[in-house]
Amino acid sequence: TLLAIVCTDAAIHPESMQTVLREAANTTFNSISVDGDTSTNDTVAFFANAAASPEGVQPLAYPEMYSKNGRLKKKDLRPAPNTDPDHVAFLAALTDLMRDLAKLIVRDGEGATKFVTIRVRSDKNIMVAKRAAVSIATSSLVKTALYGKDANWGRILCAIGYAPMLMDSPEIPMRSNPIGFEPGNTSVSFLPTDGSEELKLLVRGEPEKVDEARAKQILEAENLEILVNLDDRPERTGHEDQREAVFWTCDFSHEYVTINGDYRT
Amino acid sequence: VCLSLSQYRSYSAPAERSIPAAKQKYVPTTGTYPKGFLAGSAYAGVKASNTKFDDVALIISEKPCPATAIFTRNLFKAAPVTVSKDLLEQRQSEGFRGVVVNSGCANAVTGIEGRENARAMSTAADACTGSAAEDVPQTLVMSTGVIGQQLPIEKITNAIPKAHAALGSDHQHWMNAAQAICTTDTFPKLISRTFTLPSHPETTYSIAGMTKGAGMIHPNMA
Repeated sequence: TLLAIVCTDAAIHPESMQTVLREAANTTFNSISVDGDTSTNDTVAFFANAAASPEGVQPLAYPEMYSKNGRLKKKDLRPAPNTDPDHVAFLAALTDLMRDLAKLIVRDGEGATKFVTIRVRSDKNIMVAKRAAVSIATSSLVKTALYGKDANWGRILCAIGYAPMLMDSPEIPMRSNPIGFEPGNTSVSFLPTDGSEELKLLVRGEPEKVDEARAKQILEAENLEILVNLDDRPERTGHEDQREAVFWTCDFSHEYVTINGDYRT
Repeated sequence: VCLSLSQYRSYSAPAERSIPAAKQKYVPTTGTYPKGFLAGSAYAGVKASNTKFDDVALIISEKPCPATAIFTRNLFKAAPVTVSKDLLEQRQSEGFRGVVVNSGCANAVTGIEGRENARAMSTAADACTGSAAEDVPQTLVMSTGVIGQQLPIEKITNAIPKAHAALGSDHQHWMNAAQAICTTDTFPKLISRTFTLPSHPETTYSIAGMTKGAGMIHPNMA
Protein backbone atom coordinates (compact mmCIF):
# COMPACT_ATOMS: atom_id res chain seq x y z
CA THR A 1 0.00 0.00 0.00
CA LEU A 2 1.07 3.53 -0.74
CA LEU A 3 0.19 6.18 1.83
CA ALA A 4 1.44 9.75 1.58
CA ILE A 5 0.85 12.97 3.45
CA VAL A 6 1.94 16.30 1.97
CA CYS A 7 1.72 19.59 3.91
CA THR A 8 2.56 23.13 2.87
CA ASP A 9 2.29 26.48 4.60
CA ALA A 10 1.44 28.22 1.31
CA ALA A 11 -2.14 29.36 0.63
CA ILE A 12 -4.13 27.32 -1.90
CA HIS A 13 -7.77 28.00 -2.65
CA PRO A 14 -9.85 25.06 -1.27
CA GLU A 15 -11.49 24.48 -4.67
CA SER A 16 -8.08 24.20 -6.34
CA MET A 17 -6.62 21.65 -3.94
CA GLN A 18 -7.96 18.66 -5.88
CA THR A 19 -6.85 20.01 -9.25
CA VAL A 20 -3.29 20.68 -8.16
CA LEU A 21 -2.92 17.35 -6.34
CA ARG A 22 -4.24 15.32 -9.25
CA GLU A 23 -2.08 17.18 -11.72
CA ALA A 24 1.01 16.43 -9.63
CA ALA A 25 0.03 12.80 -8.99
CA ASN A 26 -0.31 11.83 -12.65
CA THR A 27 3.42 12.01 -13.33
CA THR A 28 4.58 10.96 -9.86
CA PHE A 29 2.71 8.52 -7.60
CA ASN A 30 0.59 7.30 -10.52
CA SER A 31 3.75 6.53 -12.49
CA ILE A 32 5.39 3.88 -10.33
CA SER A 33 5.03 0.14 -9.94
CA VAL A 34 6.77 -2.37 -7.70
CA ASP A 35 4.70 -5.50 -8.27
CA GLY A 36 1.71 -4.47 -10.41
CA ASP A 37 -0.81 -4.82 -7.57
CA THR A 38 -3.05 -1.81 -6.89
CA SER A 39 -3.84 -1.65 -3.19
CA THR A 40 -7.22 -1.26 -1.51
CA ASN A 41 -5.82 1.57 0.62
CA ASP A 42 -3.65 3.84 -1.58
CA THR A 43 -4.18 7.42 -0.42
CA VAL A 44 -2.37 10.73 -0.79
CA ALA A 45 -3.62 13.51 1.51
CA PHE A 46 -2.66 17.14 0.92
CA PHE A 47 -3.00 20.02 3.40
CA ALA A 48 -2.30 23.74 2.87
CA ASN A 49 -2.67 25.90 5.98
CA ALA A 50 -1.40 29.26 4.64
CA ALA A 51 0.63 29.77 7.86
CA ALA A 52 3.55 31.32 5.95
CA SER A 53 1.43 33.38 3.59
CA PRO A 54 1.68 37.15 4.18
CA GLU A 55 -1.54 38.99 4.93
CA GLY A 56 -3.33 40.14 1.81
CA VAL A 57 -1.77 37.54 -0.49
CA GLN A 58 -4.53 35.77 -2.41
CA PRO A 59 -4.52 31.95 -2.24
CA LEU A 60 -3.41 30.22 -5.43
CA ALA A 61 -6.48 29.33 -7.46
CA TYR A 62 -6.00 26.94 -10.37
CA PRO A 63 -8.51 26.62 -13.21
CA GLU A 64 -10.64 23.50 -12.85
CA MET A 65 -9.29 20.85 -15.19
CA TYR A 66 -11.42 17.87 -14.21
CA SER A 67 -15.12 17.30 -14.62
CA LYS A 68 -17.26 15.75 -11.88
CA ASN A 69 -16.70 12.25 -13.25
CA GLY A 70 -12.95 12.68 -12.86
CA ARG A 71 -12.06 12.98 -16.56
CA LEU A 72 -9.83 15.68 -17.92
CA LYS A 73 -11.94 18.38 -19.56
CA LYS A 74 -9.61 18.86 -22.52
CA LYS A 75 -10.23 16.48 -25.37
CA ASP A 76 -6.58 16.02 -26.25
CA LEU A 77 -5.83 14.91 -22.67
CA ARG A 78 -3.34 17.73 -22.20
CA PRO A 79 -4.53 20.40 -19.79
CA ALA A 80 -4.13 23.98 -20.93
CA PRO A 81 -0.80 25.25 -19.68
CA ASN A 82 -1.22 27.48 -16.67
CA THR A 83 1.03 30.43 -17.38
CA ASP A 84 0.68 32.32 -14.08
CA PRO A 85 4.27 32.23 -12.71
CA ASP A 86 3.07 31.59 -9.13
CA HIS A 87 0.95 28.66 -10.30
CA VAL A 88 3.82 27.21 -12.29
CA ALA A 89 6.25 27.60 -9.37
CA PHE A 90 3.98 25.97 -6.81
CA LEU A 91 3.00 23.09 -9.07
CA ALA A 92 6.69 22.49 -9.80
CA ALA A 93 7.53 22.44 -6.08
CA LEU A 94 4.70 20.02 -5.32
CA THR A 95 5.45 17.77 -8.31
CA ASP A 96 9.18 17.63 -7.55
CA LEU A 97 8.49 16.63 -3.94
CA MET A 98 5.93 13.99 -4.89
CA ARG A 99 8.19 12.59 -7.64
CA ASP A 100 11.07 12.18 -5.21
CA LEU A 101 8.79 10.53 -2.63
CA ALA A 102 7.46 8.16 -5.31
CA LYS A 103 11.00 7.23 -6.36
CA LEU A 104 11.86 6.41 -2.73
CA ILE A 105 9.04 3.86 -2.70
CA VAL A 106 10.44 2.16 -5.80
CA ARG A 107 13.93 2.16 -4.28
CA ASP A 108 12.44 0.38 -1.25
CA GLY A 109 10.40 -2.09 -3.32
CA GLU A 110 10.20 -5.43 -1.53
CA GLY A 111 13.31 -7.39 -2.47
CA ALA A 112 14.35 -4.82 -5.09
CA THR A 113 18.00 -4.56 -6.10
CA LYS A 114 17.57 -2.18 -9.05
CA PHE A 115 15.89 1.18 -9.72
CA VAL A 116 14.64 1.27 -13.29
CA THR A 117 13.47 4.33 -15.23
CA ILE A 118 11.37 3.57 -18.30
CA ARG A 119 11.09 6.39 -20.82
CA VAL A 120 8.71 5.86 -23.74
CA ARG A 121 8.27 8.41 -26.54
CA SER A 122 5.39 8.61 -28.99
CA ASP A 123 4.32 11.12 -31.62
CA LYS A 124 0.68 10.18 -31.26
CA ASN A 125 -0.53 10.16 -27.69
CA ILE A 126 0.88 10.24 -24.18
CA MET A 127 -1.46 7.44 -23.11
CA VAL A 128 -0.03 5.08 -25.73
CA ALA A 129 3.43 5.83 -24.41
CA LYS A 130 2.36 5.39 -20.79
CA ARG A 131 0.58 2.13 -21.53
CA ALA A 132 3.74 0.73 -23.13
CA ALA A 133 5.80 1.90 -20.13
CA VAL A 134 3.36 0.24 -17.70
CA SER A 135 3.46 -2.95 -19.73
CA ILE A 136 7.27 -3.12 -19.45
CA ALA A 137 7.19 -2.18 -15.76
CA THR A 138 4.72 -4.90 -14.83
CA SER A 139 6.18 -7.75 -16.90
CA SER A 140 7.43 -10.41 -14.48
CA LEU A 141 9.76 -11.73 -17.17
CA VAL A 142 11.34 -8.32 -17.81
CA LYS A 143 11.75 -7.78 -14.07
CA THR A 144 13.32 -11.17 -13.36
CA ALA A 145 15.72 -10.67 -16.29
CA LEU A 146 16.77 -7.32 -14.82
CA TYR A 147 17.37 -9.01 -11.47
CA GLY A 148 19.49 -11.64 -13.21
CA LYS A 149 21.42 -8.96 -15.14
CA ASP A 150 20.30 -10.61 -18.36
CA ALA A 151 19.97 -8.17 -21.26
CA ASN A 152 16.86 -9.98 -22.45
CA TRP A 153 15.52 -7.16 -24.59
CA GLY A 154 13.21 -9.57 -26.42
CA ARG A 155 11.06 -9.59 -23.28
CA ILE A 156 10.91 -5.79 -23.35
CA LEU A 157 9.68 -5.87 -26.95
CA CYS A 158 7.17 -8.55 -26.10
CA ALA A 159 5.74 -6.38 -23.30
CA ILE A 160 5.53 -3.35 -25.60
CA GLY A 161 3.84 -5.41 -28.27
CA TYR A 162 0.82 -6.39 -26.21
CA ALA A 163 0.45 -2.99 -24.55
CA PRO A 164 -2.15 -1.56 -26.98
CA MET A 165 -4.45 -4.48 -26.25
CA LEU A 166 -4.48 -3.57 -22.58
CA MET A 167 -5.57 0.03 -22.95
CA ASP A 168 -8.70 0.48 -20.91
CA SER A 169 -8.00 3.66 -19.03
CA PRO A 170 -10.92 6.06 -18.50
CA GLU A 171 -9.30 8.39 -21.04
CA ILE A 172 -8.98 5.74 -23.73
CA PRO A 173 -11.59 2.99 -23.47
CA MET A 174 -10.87 -0.39 -25.02
CA ARG A 175 -11.28 -0.27 -28.80
CA SER A 176 -11.46 -2.99 -31.38
CA ASN A 177 -8.72 -1.18 -33.28
CA PRO A 178 -6.64 0.49 -30.58
CA ILE A 179 -4.23 3.31 -31.26
CA GLY A 180 -1.05 1.39 -31.83
CA PHE A 181 2.36 1.78 -33.35
CA GLU A 182 4.42 0.15 -36.05
CA PRO A 183 6.96 -2.42 -34.85
CA GLY A 184 9.08 -1.29 -37.79
CA ASN A 185 9.30 2.20 -36.31
CA THR A 186 10.13 1.07 -32.78
CA SER A 187 13.59 1.49 -31.26
CA VAL A 188 14.81 0.36 -27.83
CA SER A 189 18.00 1.22 -25.92
CA PHE A 190 19.55 0.82 -22.49
CA LEU A 191 20.74 4.15 -21.12
CA PRO A 192 23.53 3.85 -18.57
CA THR A 193 23.16 6.35 -15.73
CA ASP A 194 26.90 7.09 -15.70
CA GLY A 195 26.51 9.36 -18.72
CA SER A 196 28.12 6.98 -21.18
CA GLU A 197 26.57 6.32 -24.59
CA GLU A 198 23.27 4.47 -24.93
CA LEU A 199 23.37 0.81 -25.88
CA LYS A 200 21.05 0.31 -28.84
CA LEU A 201 19.17 -2.96 -28.75
CA LEU A 202 16.62 -2.49 -31.51
CA VAL A 203 16.61 0.17 -34.22
CA ARG A 204 13.39 0.61 -36.23
CA GLY A 205 12.35 -2.94 -35.62
CA GLU A 206 15.69 -4.48 -36.51
CA PRO A 207 17.87 -6.05 -33.81
CA GLU A 208 21.31 -4.59 -33.25
CA LYS A 209 24.38 -6.70 -32.71
CA VAL A 210 24.47 -6.28 -28.94
CA ASP A 211 27.76 -6.09 -27.11
CA GLU A 212 26.84 -8.56 -24.36
CA ALA A 213 29.78 -7.56 -22.17
CA ARG A 214 28.70 -3.92 -22.21
CA ALA A 215 25.07 -4.91 -21.64
CA LYS A 216 26.11 -6.92 -18.61
CA GLN A 217 28.15 -4.00 -17.35
CA ILE A 218 25.15 -1.66 -17.64
CA LEU A 219 22.90 -4.15 -15.87
CA GLU A 220 25.36 -4.51 -12.98
CA ALA A 221 24.56 -0.95 -11.90
CA GLU A 222 21.83 -0.18 -9.35
CA ASN A 223 20.26 2.41 -11.65
CA LEU A 224 19.18 1.67 -15.20
CA GLU A 225 17.15 3.48 -17.84
CA ILE A 226 15.22 1.84 -20.67
CA LEU A 227 14.49 4.16 -23.59
CA VAL A 228 11.76 3.27 -26.09
CA ASN A 229 10.78 5.29 -29.15
CA LEU A 230 7.51 4.10 -30.71
CA ASP A 231 7.75 6.51 -33.64
CA ASP A 232 11.37 6.37 -34.78
CA ARG A 233 10.43 6.79 -38.44
CA PRO A 234 13.24 7.16 -41.01
CA GLU A 235 11.81 10.50 -42.21
CA ARG A 236 11.98 12.06 -38.75
CA THR A 237 13.98 15.25 -38.55
CA GLY A 238 14.41 15.06 -34.80
CA HIS A 239 12.47 18.28 -34.27
CA GLU A 240 9.02 16.69 -34.01
CA ASP A 241 6.99 17.27 -30.86
CA GLN A 242 7.12 13.89 -29.13
CA ARG A 243 5.16 13.00 -26.01
CA GLU A 244 7.18 11.20 -23.36
CA ALA A 245 5.89 8.98 -20.55
CA VAL A 246 8.28 8.30 -17.68
CA PHE A 247 7.60 5.40 -15.34
CA TRP A 248 9.67 3.99 -12.50
CA THR A 249 9.93 0.39 -11.39
CA CYS A 250 12.32 -2.13 -9.85
CA ASP A 251 13.43 -5.68 -10.47
CA PHE A 252 11.76 -8.80 -9.10
CA SER A 253 13.84 -11.01 -6.82
CA HIS A 254 13.65 -14.16 -4.69
CA GLU A 255 13.29 -11.91 -1.67
CA TYR A 256 9.93 -10.60 -2.90
CA VAL A 257 8.54 -14.13 -2.76
CA THR A 258 10.05 -14.70 0.67
CA ILE A 259 8.47 -11.53 2.06
CA ASN A 260 5.05 -12.15 0.59
CA GLY A 261 4.78 -15.93 0.87
CA ASP A 262 3.61 -15.65 4.47
CA TYR A 263 2.87 -11.96 4.99
CA ARG A 264 -0.52 -12.56 6.65
CA THR A 265 0.39 -15.51 8.85
CA VAL B 1 8.47 -33.42 0.50
CA CYS B 2 11.89 -32.32 1.58
CA LEU B 3 13.02 -28.75 1.24
CA SER B 4 16.60 -27.77 1.38
CA LEU B 5 17.51 -25.02 3.84
CA SER B 6 17.89 -22.53 1.02
CA GLN B 7 14.36 -23.25 -0.18
CA TYR B 8 12.74 -23.04 3.23
CA ARG B 9 12.81 -19.38 4.12
CA SER B 10 10.21 -17.18 5.69
CA TYR B 11 10.08 -13.48 6.23
CA SER B 12 9.86 -11.67 9.51
CA ALA B 13 10.40 -8.00 10.18
CA PRO B 14 13.80 -7.27 11.67
CA ALA B 15 13.83 -7.24 15.46
CA GLU B 16 15.38 -3.80 15.40
CA ARG B 17 14.34 -1.26 12.81
CA SER B 18 17.87 -0.84 11.57
CA ILE B 19 18.16 0.88 8.22
CA PRO B 20 20.30 -1.03 5.69
CA ALA B 21 23.59 0.72 5.03
CA ALA B 22 22.77 1.11 1.32
CA LYS B 23 19.54 2.96 2.18
CA GLN B 24 20.94 5.35 4.79
CA LYS B 25 21.58 7.97 2.12
CA TYR B 26 17.83 8.32 1.51
CA VAL B 27 17.02 9.20 5.12
CA PRO B 28 17.42 12.92 5.93
CA THR B 29 19.06 13.99 9.16
CA THR B 30 17.53 17.47 9.13
CA GLY B 31 14.60 19.23 7.52
CA THR B 32 12.64 22.46 7.18
CA TYR B 33 9.00 21.82 7.89
CA PRO B 34 5.89 23.89 7.10
CA LYS B 35 4.78 26.32 9.78
CA GLY B 36 1.70 25.45 11.79
CA PHE B 37 1.95 21.68 11.25
CA LEU B 38 2.84 19.22 14.00
CA ALA B 39 3.77 15.53 13.79
CA GLY B 40 3.60 12.85 16.48
CA SER B 41 3.51 9.11 16.97
CA ALA B 42 2.72 6.50 19.61
CA TYR B 43 2.79 2.76 20.21
CA ALA B 44 -0.50 0.87 19.99
CA GLY B 45 0.62 -2.70 19.23
CA VAL B 46 -1.73 -3.13 16.27
CA LYS B 47 0.19 -6.18 15.08
CA ALA B 48 0.74 -8.73 17.84
CA SER B 49 4.36 -9.27 16.81
CA ASN B 50 5.13 -5.58 17.26
CA THR B 51 6.01 -5.13 20.90
CA LYS B 52 7.66 -1.75 20.93
CA PHE B 53 7.61 0.30 17.74
CA ASP B 54 5.25 3.24 17.23
CA ASP B 55 2.45 2.30 14.86
CA VAL B 56 0.09 5.27 15.15
CA ALA B 57 0.94 8.66 13.64
CA LEU B 58 -0.75 12.04 13.74
CA ILE B 59 -0.09 15.00 11.44
CA ILE B 60 -2.02 18.02 12.64
CA SER B 61 -2.44 21.62 11.51
CA GLU B 62 -2.67 24.01 14.43
CA LYS B 63 -5.61 25.67 12.68
CA PRO B 64 -8.23 24.10 10.40
CA CYS B 65 -7.11 24.30 6.78
CA PRO B 66 -8.08 23.25 3.25
CA ALA B 67 -7.34 19.62 2.46
CA THR B 68 -7.90 17.11 -0.26
CA ALA B 69 -6.88 13.59 -1.15
CA ILE B 70 -6.70 11.15 -3.98
CA PHE B 71 -7.64 7.54 -3.43
CA THR B 72 -7.13 4.11 -4.95
CA ARG B 73 -9.42 3.18 -7.82
CA ASN B 74 -9.47 -0.43 -6.60
CA LEU B 75 -13.19 -1.31 -6.32
CA PHE B 76 -12.66 -2.89 -2.89
CA LYS B 77 -11.84 0.38 -1.18
CA ALA B 78 -10.71 -0.03 2.41
CA ALA B 79 -12.77 1.49 5.23
CA PRO B 80 -10.44 4.46 5.85
CA VAL B 81 -10.59 5.29 2.14
CA THR B 82 -14.40 5.30 2.16
CA VAL B 83 -14.57 7.30 5.40
CA SER B 84 -11.97 9.91 4.36
CA LYS B 85 -13.65 10.31 0.96
CA ASP B 86 -16.98 10.94 2.70
CA LEU B 87 -15.41 13.48 5.06
CA LEU B 88 -13.91 15.39 2.14
CA GLU B 89 -17.22 15.46 0.32
CA GLN B 90 -19.12 16.58 3.41
CA ARG B 91 -16.67 19.30 4.40
CA GLN B 92 -16.06 20.45 0.79
CA SER B 93 -12.25 20.45 1.21
CA GLU B 94 -12.38 23.10 3.95
CA GLY B 95 -11.61 23.06 7.64
CA PHE B 96 -9.49 19.97 8.23
CA ARG B 97 -7.14 19.47 11.14
CA GLY B 98 -5.00 16.66 9.76
CA VAL B 99 -4.73 12.92 9.46
CA VAL B 100 -4.43 9.94 11.80
CA VAL B 101 -2.68 6.82 10.49
CA ASN B 102 -2.10 3.32 11.81
CA SER B 103 0.21 0.65 10.44
CA GLY B 104 -0.03 -3.11 11.05
CA CYS B 105 -3.62 -3.57 9.84
CA ALA B 106 -5.14 -2.13 6.66
CA ASN B 107 -8.78 -2.18 7.86
CA ALA B 108 -9.66 -3.39 4.36
CA VAL B 109 -12.52 -5.73 3.47
CA THR B 110 -13.84 -5.30 7.01
CA GLY B 111 -17.44 -4.23 6.29
CA ILE B 112 -19.58 -2.03 8.53
CA GLU B 113 -17.43 -2.66 11.60
CA GLY B 114 -14.38 -1.52 9.68
CA ARG B 115 -16.03 1.74 8.66
CA GLU B 116 -17.14 2.34 12.25
CA ASN B 117 -13.57 1.75 13.41
CA ALA B 118 -12.15 4.14 10.83
CA ARG B 119 -14.63 6.80 11.92
CA ALA B 120 -13.74 6.10 15.58
CA MET B 121 -10.08 6.84 14.79
CA SER B 122 -11.08 10.13 13.20
CA THR B 123 -13.30 11.21 16.10
CA ALA B 124 -10.66 10.14 18.65
CA ALA B 125 -8.17 12.44 16.93
CA ASP B 126 -10.76 15.22 16.83
CA ALA B 127 -11.29 14.85 20.57
CA CYS B 128 -7.58 15.55 21.07
CA THR B 129 -7.56 18.63 18.84
CA GLY B 130 -10.68 20.13 20.41
CA SER B 131 -12.76 19.63 17.27
CA ALA B 132 -15.08 16.98 18.68
CA ALA B 133 -18.10 19.31 18.67
CA GLU B 134 -18.14 19.35 14.86
CA ASP B 135 -20.87 17.30 13.16
CA VAL B 136 -18.40 16.06 10.57
CA PRO B 137 -14.96 14.97 11.83
CA GLN B 138 -12.03 17.15 10.80
CA THR B 139 -9.37 14.45 10.74
CA LEU B 140 -8.78 12.19 7.76
CA VAL B 141 -7.86 8.58 8.45
CA MET B 142 -5.48 6.08 6.83
CA SER B 143 -4.50 2.48 7.58
CA THR B 144 -1.93 0.10 6.15
CA GLY B 145 -0.95 -3.48 6.80
CA VAL B 146 -2.72 -6.81 6.61
CA ILE B 147 -6.00 -7.01 4.64
CA GLY B 148 -9.09 -8.79 5.96
CA GLN B 149 -8.62 -8.32 9.68
CA GLN B 150 -10.48 -5.98 12.03
CA LEU B 151 -8.52 -3.22 13.74
CA PRO B 152 -7.80 -3.60 17.46
CA ILE B 153 -9.67 -0.32 17.77
CA GLU B 154 -9.32 0.16 21.52
CA LYS B 155 -5.55 -0.12 21.32
CA ILE B 156 -5.55 2.50 18.59
CA THR B 157 -7.98 4.96 20.19
CA ASN B 158 -6.00 4.65 23.43
CA ALA B 159 -2.79 5.44 21.55
CA ILE B 160 -4.14 8.50 19.69
CA PRO B 161 -4.04 10.81 22.77
CA LYS B 162 -0.45 9.64 23.35
CA ALA B 163 0.43 10.49 19.76
CA HIS B 164 -1.22 13.88 20.28
CA ALA B 165 0.79 14.43 23.47
CA ALA B 166 3.93 13.64 21.47
CA LEU B 167 3.21 16.24 18.74
CA GLY B 168 6.01 18.58 17.79
CA SER B 169 7.48 20.45 14.85
CA ASP B 170 11.10 19.25 14.96
CA HIS B 171 12.73 16.99 12.41
CA GLN B 172 12.62 14.11 14.88
CA HIS B 173 8.86 14.44 15.35
CA TRP B 174 8.35 14.20 11.58
CA MET B 175 10.80 11.33 11.34
CA ASN B 176 9.05 9.41 14.14
CA ALA B 177 5.72 9.82 12.35
CA ALA B 178 7.26 8.72 9.03
CA GLN B 179 8.66 5.63 10.76
CA ALA B 180 5.35 4.83 12.47
CA ILE B 181 3.47 4.47 9.17
CA CYS B 182 5.97 1.94 7.77
CA THR B 183 5.17 -1.74 7.25
CA THR B 184 7.72 -3.80 5.28
CA ASP B 185 9.58 -0.60 4.37
CA THR B 186 13.26 -0.80 5.19
CA PHE B 187 13.56 2.97 5.74
CA PRO B 188 11.28 5.93 6.52
CA LYS B 189 10.53 8.20 3.57
CA LEU B 190 10.46 11.88 4.42
CA ILE B 191 11.33 14.92 2.30
CA SER B 192 11.07 18.64 3.08
CA ARG B 193 11.81 21.61 0.85
CA THR B 194 11.49 25.38 0.78
CA PHE B 195 10.34 27.46 -2.18
CA THR B 196 9.34 30.98 -3.12
CA LEU B 197 6.66 32.34 -5.41
CA PRO B 198 7.64 34.88 -8.10
CA SER B 199 5.02 37.47 -7.05
CA HIS B 200 6.51 37.88 -3.54
CA PRO B 201 9.98 36.32 -3.54
CA GLU B 202 10.74 37.68 -0.05
CA THR B 203 8.45 35.04 1.49
CA THR B 204 9.84 31.54 1.96
CA TYR B 205 7.33 28.71 2.03
CA SER B 206 7.90 25.14 3.09
CA ILE B 207 6.52 21.87 1.81
CA ALA B 208 7.04 18.47 3.42
CA GLY B 209 5.88 14.99 2.59
CA MET B 210 6.14 11.54 4.04
CA THR B 211 5.20 8.33 2.34
CA LYS B 212 5.31 4.60 2.91
CA GLY B 213 5.16 1.68 0.57
CA ALA B 214 7.25 -1.30 -0.46
CA GLY B 215 4.85 -3.95 -1.75
CA MET B 216 1.38 -4.00 -3.33
CA ILE B 217 2.51 -0.94 -5.21
CA HIS B 218 0.94 0.02 -8.51
CA PRO B 219 -1.00 3.16 -7.61
CA ASN B 220 -3.84 4.33 -9.80
CA MET B 221 -5.41 7.09 -7.74
CA ALA B 222 -8.06 9.67 -8.55
